[in-house]
Amino acid sequence: FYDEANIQQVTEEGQRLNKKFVGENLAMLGNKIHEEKFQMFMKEYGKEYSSKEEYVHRLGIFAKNVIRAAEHQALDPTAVHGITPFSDLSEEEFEMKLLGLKSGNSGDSSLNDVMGLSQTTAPELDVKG
Amino acid sequence: LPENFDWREKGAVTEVKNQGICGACWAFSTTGVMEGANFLATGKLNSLSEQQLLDCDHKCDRKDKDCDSGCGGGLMTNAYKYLIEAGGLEEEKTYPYVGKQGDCKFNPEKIAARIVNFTTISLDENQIAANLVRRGPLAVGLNAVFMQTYIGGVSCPLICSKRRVDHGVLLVGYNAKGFSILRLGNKPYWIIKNSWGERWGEKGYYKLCRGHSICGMNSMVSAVATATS
Repeated sequence: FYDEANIQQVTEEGQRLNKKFVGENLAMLGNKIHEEKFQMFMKEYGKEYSSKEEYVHRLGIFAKNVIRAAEHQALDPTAVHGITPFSDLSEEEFEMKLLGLKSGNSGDSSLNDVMGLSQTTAPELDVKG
Repeated sequence: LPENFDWREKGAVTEVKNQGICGACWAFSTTGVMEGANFLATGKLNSLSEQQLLDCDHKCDRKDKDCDSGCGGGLMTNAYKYLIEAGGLEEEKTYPYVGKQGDCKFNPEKIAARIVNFTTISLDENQIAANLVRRGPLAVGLNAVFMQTYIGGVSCPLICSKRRVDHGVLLVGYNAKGFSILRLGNKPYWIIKNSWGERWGEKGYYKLCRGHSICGMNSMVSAVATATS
């Protein structure tokens, strides 16, 4: 009879507790949604993890990458961003394991120097019309 | 220049490959440009060996001292220099990809494609298009930050550093019209072959908007010429 639906505490302490309760439930709901998506991702891409700890670790990275994909979607609205085969890799792992072009932090001018651009650039072609 | 151009339709591009968990994009970009140039020179499309580059190419850039080091990364231009010295590349079937660096097992008698020369291409995107049409698919470096989450469509990020060029890919064509739902219009784009398998992106390909030097795609472009025999 005296459940939360019928009686709501309106004192300061009650509001604080209510906010905490709502926050915790939202976080749990968020984690559940992420875990469901993660399990679909594992099935889709045939992913297996060696231990429960590794599973939890990858789930955490996956959740961050879901948020990152939403950020990318906002920054790159003409493309579609979302869950890919690399959604269980951190940014650092992605760079280390899937990229691999050296001089990656150079500016344009030094890249040109690396390539010896001034010496070997192809002659200009006619592109009119 | 043609309005649209795609080397895949002309048979100059091999199937999408998969580098696995190995930082060997530079080797896949190198074999891609060699495969295309060899097709132009001989009319034959041969899938060439990335593993030969991983195992045998340890060339260093003379200025920055960056050396090609298998899954640890490399540069396409270093690889061209190695190939000129070594004589050429074996085919994929004689020197297959295993995704980790091992001992060099290169056999000069099995060379399938020989490089004669290489060149870099200017920063101008019209020149890049003209050289693509004339010389075949081009090796390109770009900033891959948006590629980890890319699924499809024309990628045209509002912010993408042109300086942090960290991924080697293959430019195979361009298109004048790629429909954008957001803009309810068409955007011109580059067609880029990646080496992360067919399950990534648009069947292994990336569409990157054209005309904005986006993600530094114009800063490290190169082509090769191969021998006809």
